[in-house]
Amino acid sequence: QQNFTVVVHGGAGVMSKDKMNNVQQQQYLSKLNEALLLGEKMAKEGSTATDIVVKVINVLEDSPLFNAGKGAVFTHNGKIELDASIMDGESLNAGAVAGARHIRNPITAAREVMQNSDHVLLSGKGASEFARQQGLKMVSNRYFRTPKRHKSLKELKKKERTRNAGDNIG
Amino acid sequence: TVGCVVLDIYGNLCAGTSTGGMTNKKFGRIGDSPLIGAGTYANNRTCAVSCTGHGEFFIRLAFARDVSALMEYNNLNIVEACREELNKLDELRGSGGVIGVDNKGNIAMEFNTGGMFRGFVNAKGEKVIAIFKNE
Repeated sequence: QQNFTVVVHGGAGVMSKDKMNNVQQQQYLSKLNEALLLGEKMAKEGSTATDIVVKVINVLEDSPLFNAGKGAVFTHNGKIELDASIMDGESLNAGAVAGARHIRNPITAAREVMQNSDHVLLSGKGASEFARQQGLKMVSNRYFRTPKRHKSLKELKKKERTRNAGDNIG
Repeated sequence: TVGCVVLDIYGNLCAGTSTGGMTNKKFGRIGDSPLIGAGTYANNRTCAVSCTGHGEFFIRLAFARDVSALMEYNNLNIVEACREELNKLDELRGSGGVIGVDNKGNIAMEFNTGGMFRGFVNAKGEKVIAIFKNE
């Protein structure tokens, strides 16, 4: 068996067993397991590290559980803006997108920037334009919305109004 | 934020990070996730790193690149380098976490928060998935 390792994270923060019930915990564990199973399968089949990173992150981006892709948090203006980056350790090539509103899978766009452009970081409308040119899947900004994240925005804005903000750390 | 770091069977490393940023962000704010060297870094000589947390602090520390530099120039292993960098994050009163894999397949999953959604699998069949501290 040739050596390989796949490591994933789905964000760090204020977490306690008291605030997350068993059902919620199982949802997160199950999705992380799904991502790792895919990574393990791809690694065993000989996929490159770059392909594995992109496909594993796609699983997490497509899940509303995590703050990336579907389920990402809202900006002050009620939009959802996504960022992603990727780096290849062999070539030291890298790619990234920032402030993207319509690219369904930002990590896929980051790889396109890395592999098919002369640049490292594209932002905003330009990133979307490039992603569209590369044939990536584009979606309405509404695709990323979830009720849970919308509620979080409303609560933070309410705290702002009462000059009690300070816990809006992502 | 989500992230993934991989050592493939050819001995190559790759790191990726994807995020929505912080709730209620304004002015086109971005954090460390799309910034190479801050939230994401990979170098076959050392390691692949993906970060999560309060981005402004990770940017100021050039966190991900610094983990690699600590391995390359100070001969720290992947866990020591991530912990050293988290100590710097603590000093700035920043919060978050980091995952890393070195070019031998050794891993790190370190954080200074109550938890981090995390997991790994390797060719030996070892597999861990966890959420909270001390798991």
